[in-house]
Amino acid sequence: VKFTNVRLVGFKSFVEPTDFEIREGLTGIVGPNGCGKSNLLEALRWVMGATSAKALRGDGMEAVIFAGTSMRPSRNWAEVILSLDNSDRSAPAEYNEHDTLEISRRIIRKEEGTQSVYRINQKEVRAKDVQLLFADASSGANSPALVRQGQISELISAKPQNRRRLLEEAA
Amino acid sequence: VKFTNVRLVGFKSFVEPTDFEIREGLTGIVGPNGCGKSNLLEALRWVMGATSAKALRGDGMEAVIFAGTSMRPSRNWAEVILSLDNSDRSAPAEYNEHDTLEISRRIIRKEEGTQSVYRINQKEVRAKDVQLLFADASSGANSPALVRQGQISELISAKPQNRRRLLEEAA
Amino acid sequence: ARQRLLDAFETVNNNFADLFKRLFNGGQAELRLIESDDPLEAGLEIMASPPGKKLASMSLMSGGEQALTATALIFAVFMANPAPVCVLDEVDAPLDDANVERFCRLLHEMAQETETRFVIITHHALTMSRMNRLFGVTMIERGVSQLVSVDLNKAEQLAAAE
Amino acid sequence: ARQRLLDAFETVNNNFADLFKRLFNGGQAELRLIESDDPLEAGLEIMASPPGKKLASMSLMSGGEQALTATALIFAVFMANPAPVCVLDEVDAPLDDANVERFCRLLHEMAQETETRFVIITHHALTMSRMNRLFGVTMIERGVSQLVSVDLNKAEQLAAAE
Ligand SMILES: Nc1ncnc2c1ncn2[C@@H]1O[C@H](COP(=O)(O)OP(=O)(O)OP(=O)(O)O)[C@@H](O)[C@H]1O
Ligand SMILES: Nc1ncnc2c1ncn2[C@@H]1O[C@H](COP(=O)(O)OP(=O)(O)OP(=O)(O)O)[C@@H](O)[C@H]1O
Ligand SMILES: [Mg+2]
Ligand SMILES: [Mg+2]
Repeated sequence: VKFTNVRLVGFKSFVEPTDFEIREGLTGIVGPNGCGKSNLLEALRWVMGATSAKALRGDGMEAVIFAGTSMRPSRNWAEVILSLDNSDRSAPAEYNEHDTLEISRRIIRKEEGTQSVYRINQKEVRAKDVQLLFADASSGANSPALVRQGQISELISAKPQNRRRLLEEAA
Repeated sequence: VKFTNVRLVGFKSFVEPTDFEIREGLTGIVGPNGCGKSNLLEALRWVMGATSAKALRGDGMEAVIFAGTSMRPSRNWAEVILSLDNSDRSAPAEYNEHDTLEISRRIIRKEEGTQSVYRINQKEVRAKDVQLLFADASSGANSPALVRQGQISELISAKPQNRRRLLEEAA
Repeated sequence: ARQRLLDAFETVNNNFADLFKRLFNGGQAELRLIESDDPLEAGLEIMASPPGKKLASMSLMSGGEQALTATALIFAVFMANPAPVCVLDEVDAPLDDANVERFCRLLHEMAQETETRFVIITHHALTMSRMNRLFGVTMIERGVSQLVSVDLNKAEQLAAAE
Repeated sequence: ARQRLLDAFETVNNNFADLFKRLFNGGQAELRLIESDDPLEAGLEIMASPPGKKLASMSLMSGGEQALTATALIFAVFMANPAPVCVLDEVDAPLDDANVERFCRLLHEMAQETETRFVIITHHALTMSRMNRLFGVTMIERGVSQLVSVDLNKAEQLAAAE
């Protein structure tokens, strides 16, 4: 499978629907401090099923919903849609008949709390199904291929025991 | 007192006697990765009595002695000499009659282990005397004014309890 | 001791609020003692909002914003009791050019206010151009460091070369 | 499970030794399992020596050398099982220009070997110049992010502007 696009709607500072194309080779992302570059990586990890509060800045899942500014009201939902090109038919069996896979995650703030809804090609699934889909492609939200800002420093100062867990990702 | 010069002899990668002048205003230190810039700061903290193995890279005091290269043999001693200008006579009483203060620390590798010898104006003193001298000038080896590489990241990820200790430096 | 810590907190908090504004060109920030009524047991929480953004815990800010905020805090403690020398080892690494510009301007202002001598270790071309002088560290012979004076114009060559 | 970890260690260690040489233009590095005979309980120690320097624990290297070595390790794990996309958020922050040059060259080589699509978040002007394309993130309206295509020549302006 090839990753082709990440669409953000109301995710953190990306309140307007935004298409982040993932093209071949090397794509650079640039911009001043605080403009939203790391939020793009967080959106990708989030739609792939990331759940650890530590690795996603913020004290809870609600932290990903656009919180408003002095000029715009806050929102009560956020959604990220990941598009995959499956023309090489390398997806897991139950999704392998489609040329394109669309994985989406939407979170809605309700009175009783927040709720994440996952879909693969419009069909509602569990968080686990999305996580397993990417585990097969060895590219889960916690894969070594997604290096968060500061993660290199963490690896340098990590205890040897914690560093060994990196190997377990490869095993 | 004003800091005027740090002289390194056999300290880490500065095997040749090197004078690091500290002049007024802003002095920039530049150079490629691994060329020795942070070693300069470590030399300053070391001569001021730094003892924490964590804050001085290396598994022991011996780590500061030039360890040799394929072209040069290792050494068995290292010394750093700090020169202070005391023309404003703001030094502690017992050293305040001199225009210049010279604080030196030498470490020698002996069969029974390594030994640090401290001197102030040539007279041998204890590590404690040197630490107290700088405590008076609120500029000890652990003062907030000496910011090690990565210390900003440590402060950001520190537990609130550990951050409070920074305040205790100011109190 | 408890009172001294509270007085220090007061001073540092005021410095911090002011230095944050100078580094961010606006916005606001404050320190809070949390987790305990006893200041000797409390934790230090940092709340900040860059201009146009909401006040929140520092942990929600971007990498560069966090670094600049932590720098404001270190300077706030420093200004409470300025030392004769201040050495900063690559604190500007995560900052963009606009923030580096304000960081250097603040260094010049502090140097004038306190007579402190500043030593700034950096890889940032813009920081180098704002210094009063530059020293370069080289390893012409492998594993052996040498200190040399650097022409402010030659600076970028040195930082890039091997 | 124990054997799988040992096999993974073998592969990653070989990748690591090779990638380190490519990033440092020489030298040597190796991984060691320590603190226990049982690999499932062991710790991972990193030994490295840049060209001309002695083999020692990574903790004795300079900040930039540690970052480059840790990057070699992350890539070593990645190459054992390449994912379709790889995102690196400011891993080049502590590197000088010479190391950034080699880092970018390695990225191009990996992209060709694995067909992985790379996304590199950076403030480094040199890294920007080595990308196939650039996207800029801006906040023209405060607190609201927008993604735009960036002319490779306009890159440095964008990174510096507010
Ligand atoms: N829920 C939210 N709603 C609105 N804005 C948010 C939300 N969460 C985070 N932000 C904003 O996003 C900004 C952080 O963006 P991000 O971390 O992506 O910056 P960055 O471009 O990576 O910067 P740097 O170069 O400093 O790392 C913060 O300033 C914050 O105000
Ligand atoms: N005892 C020693 N003897 C000889 N060389 C040493 C010794 N201790 C450290 N070194 C060398 O000093 C170098 C580290 O220098 P330093 O940390 O000052 O680099 P730096 O200029 O700060 O680099 P960076 O920009 O990556 O932070 C290491 O490469 C190491 O080989
Ligand atoms: Mg970021
Ligand atoms: Mg350094």
